[in-house]
Amino acid sequence: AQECQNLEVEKQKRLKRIRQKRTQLEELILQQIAFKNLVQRNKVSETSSLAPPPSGSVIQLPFIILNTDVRTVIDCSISSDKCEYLFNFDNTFEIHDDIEILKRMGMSLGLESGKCTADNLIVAKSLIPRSLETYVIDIARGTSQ
Amino acid sequence: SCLTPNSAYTYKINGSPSKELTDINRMIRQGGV
Amino acid sequence: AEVLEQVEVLTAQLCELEEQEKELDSQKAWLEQSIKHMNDDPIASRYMYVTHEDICDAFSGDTLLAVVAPSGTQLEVPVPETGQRGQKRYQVNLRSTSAPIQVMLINKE
Repeated sequence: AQECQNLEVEKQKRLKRIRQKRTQLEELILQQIAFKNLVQRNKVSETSSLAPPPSGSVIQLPFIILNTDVRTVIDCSISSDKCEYLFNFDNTFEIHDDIEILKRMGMSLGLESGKCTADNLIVAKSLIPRSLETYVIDIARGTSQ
Repeated sequence: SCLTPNSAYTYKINGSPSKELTDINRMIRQGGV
Repeated sequence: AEVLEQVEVLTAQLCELEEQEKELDSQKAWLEQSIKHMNDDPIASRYMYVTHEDICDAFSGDTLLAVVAPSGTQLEVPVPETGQRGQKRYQVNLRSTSAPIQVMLINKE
C-alpha cells in the first residue's frame, strides 16, 4: 500500500511536469509559426514594392514595447555608451515582448485565441514539421490543456 | 518574476518567458501593492 | 491482490508518462534549435522586422517606446515608490552588456 501511494505521488508529479512542458512546447510552436509568417509577409511586401522599407521605419526583432498613456511624462537618462537607460514615468505603463506584438498582428493565425479558421489551420500546419501537427490541431481546437 | 534585493522585477530580452512580463505589468497596474 | 494490481497499473502508467515526457523534451529542443537557426540565418533574420504602422495598429492611442536591444539585455522594474505628495514614480532600467540599446519613440498622431 505504501509503494502504491508513492507511485501515485510520482505519477501526479510527472503529470504536472508534462503539462508545463506541453504549455512551453505550444508557446514555441506559436513562436515558430509567427516568425515564419512574419518573414513570409515581409518578403512578399518587399517583392511587391520592389524595395526594402526605409531603415528608419522598421523595428528589427528582438524588441520590446513600452506603452503608456499619451499624457504620461517620461524622463529618460542614457549612459554615454547607450548600454544603459533609465526611464522614469509619472504614470503606469505596460511592457510587451515581440511575440506578443506578432500575436496582436495576427502572425500566429489566431491559434493563441482559439480563432484560427480552417484555412489558417492549413497554413499553420504547413509552417511546422508533421510530427508537431497534432499539437497545432489541439491548440486550434482549444483542447490542448 | 525573480525579485532582486531591492525588490525589483527583472526580465531578460530573448531570455525570459513572456509570463515574467505579465507579472511585471500586473505589479505596475496594482501600483506595486 | 487489489493493491498489488494497482501497483502494476501505476508502474505501467509511469513508464508511459516517461515516454511522453521524453517526446516533449525532444520536440522542444528541436523547436528551440529551429527558432535559433531562423534568428541566426542572415537571410531569414533580414526579414524579421515589424513596421511602425504594425506597432501603432497593435495599440490604441498610446505613447509607444520601441526598445531594440541585444538578446540578454536585462530589464529591471523596481516596485513603484510613493513620493511625498503621494504621487507614484514608475521606473524601468535597461542594461546591456554586449551592444548599445536603441530606443524609438513611436508616438500616435
